[in-house]
This record gives sequence, C-alpha cells and structure tokens, in this order.
Amino acid sequence: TVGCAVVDSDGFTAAATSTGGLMNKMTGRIGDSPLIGAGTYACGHCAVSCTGEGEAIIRSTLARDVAAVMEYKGLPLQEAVDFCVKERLDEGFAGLIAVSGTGEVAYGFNCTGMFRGCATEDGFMEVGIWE
Amino acid sequence: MARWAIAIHGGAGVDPNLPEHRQEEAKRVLARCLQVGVDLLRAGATALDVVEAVVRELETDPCFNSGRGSALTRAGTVEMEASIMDGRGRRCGAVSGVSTVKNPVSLARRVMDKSPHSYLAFDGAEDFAREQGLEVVDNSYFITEENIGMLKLAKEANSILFDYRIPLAGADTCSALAAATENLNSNGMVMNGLPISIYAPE
Repeated sequence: TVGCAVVDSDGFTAAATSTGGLMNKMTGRIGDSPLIGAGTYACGHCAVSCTGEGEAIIRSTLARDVAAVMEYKGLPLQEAVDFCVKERLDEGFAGLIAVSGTGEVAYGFNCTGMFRGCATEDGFMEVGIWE
Repeated sequence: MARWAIAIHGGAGVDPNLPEHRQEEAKRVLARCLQVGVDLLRAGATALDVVEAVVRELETDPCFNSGRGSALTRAGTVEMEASIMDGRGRRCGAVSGVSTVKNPVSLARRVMDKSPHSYLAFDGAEDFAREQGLEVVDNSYFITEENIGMLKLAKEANSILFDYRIPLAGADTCSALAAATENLNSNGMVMNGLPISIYAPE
C-alpha cells in the first residue's frame, strides 16, 4: 500500500491511497484503502492515509478518527495520530501518515517500521523506515 | 497564505531483517516521490493534484505494493484498489477490483470528478476507465517475478501475507509457518476467522 497526504499553500488538504491488497487474498476481497473514512480521509482539519491490517483499519474507521479526535477533543495533529494508533486498533497492526490544515506533518504505527517520508515548507524533509 | 506540507508512505510492517540494500532502495524511491510532491507544491499546485501525482509515481515503481508490483490474489492475478479525497468540500472517489488500469488513483479521481458516484468496482470501474480514456495495460504488467515467488510461499504456508515481501517472522520454512498456524488455530487465537499469526502487518 502507498499513500500521500498534502496541505497546499491555500490551506486546502487532500489524501490518496493505492494498493494491491494482500498476497494470496481471495479474489473479490476489498480492504481499507478504497474505503473513505477508513484508509483515506481529508477535511479542513487534516488529511490522512493509512496502511496495514485492512480489517482492523476498517473496523476502527482509522483515518476519519484522526480528524474526529482533532475536531471534538481539540487535540493537535501528532497527539491525535498517537491517540488513534494506540487506542483504536484493538489487536490490529497499522500505520498512518497525516498533515494538518495548518502545515504540520505526523505519522504513527504500532508494527515494526513503516516506509515513510515527509516535508514542510520551512525546509524540513525526512525519509525513514524504523522508529 | 498557509504553509504547505506533505507526507507519504509505502506501507507499514517491515521485516526487521530486511536487507540493507532493500532498505536503501525503498528510501531512494520514497525520496524521489517526495521530491515530486515538493516541487509541485513550490510551483503552487493544489493539494489534490499533488496527491494524485505522487501516488501515481509510487504506483509506477514496483518497489511497493501498488500498481506495478502489487500483491497477487490466490488466483495469481492482480486486483488493485485506490481512493482519493479532497479536503475542500470533502469530495471523494474510490475504485476496487481494478486489473488493467495503469494508475488506479487516477481512475479514483475520475470517479470523483466525472461520475455521479463516489465508488466504482470491478467491471464497472474497468468500463469507466475505458470511457474516460485512461491508460490500460495487460494484467501481466503489474506482476513481478518476486511476487510470484512470494505467492508460492504464501500458498505453501496456506497464509495471507500483509507484506508480500517478507515471510512471517520466526518461520524460516513454509512447513514451520504452517505448523505455527495449525498450532494457533487449535489455540483458537484468530481474528476475522484467520489465525492471528497470519496477520503479519503490511
């Protein structure tokens, strides 16, 4: 699975996710990536793209929950990401990347490593795999 | 003026023993795709155009599980899915079960922009791609030798692997993996009806 979350210079956000799914999956199986609110979400608060165990991400509506926690609990982006990865996945494994409408980037995962990269207008740029 | 920002991923759940050269290759692809997004943002592109362009780059490179290099179904075919969402007005588009469209994320965008729906799947999605003139290729374009090998491993172990590049940790042979799965089955540790050990994170 691959994904991207962006906020542009006008403060508008967008997110996209794309995947081949699971190796040896049943034909016809649908995972979290195409499900809006589970694998992908974008609104005024943030944009989110998720990856990992699709069934856990679907059950927890993980991408929408990051936005909801920002909206209703007033948490900033990284805290919202940490809360959702820690509290919403039950025994599932997943990771996500996110940007906020105010130009922050964040990511979180509860499994071994996540291929990720992020950059901000003030020059920060990072590519990583491990914690 | 707000400040732009971008984040990308290539999948979560990485084998701690992933060879160094594979890690470097993945980082190179991530850095290249990230730079595509940064250059577009510096040129004033909209968030929606940037996420589509960056995910297209990631789909086209066989390094990650999407587009070319996608995981295989138990039938040895590729069925891809993608979604896109515009934070401005919360518009969205999604596709599933796509097997010949070169860039599924662009088809998801067309569903959002050019159809009355937000989600099309299988034959309907394939027909719409042709109606919209999107580039289509033979299913074999998406299949790599490495994935054929990984599917064989998964079948021998009778398991579903989240990450098609890494066998489940601790099982260096398929029979060991099958035994572990049997054992867990008997212990009743399952999720969604499958032994929890199968769920090696992607």
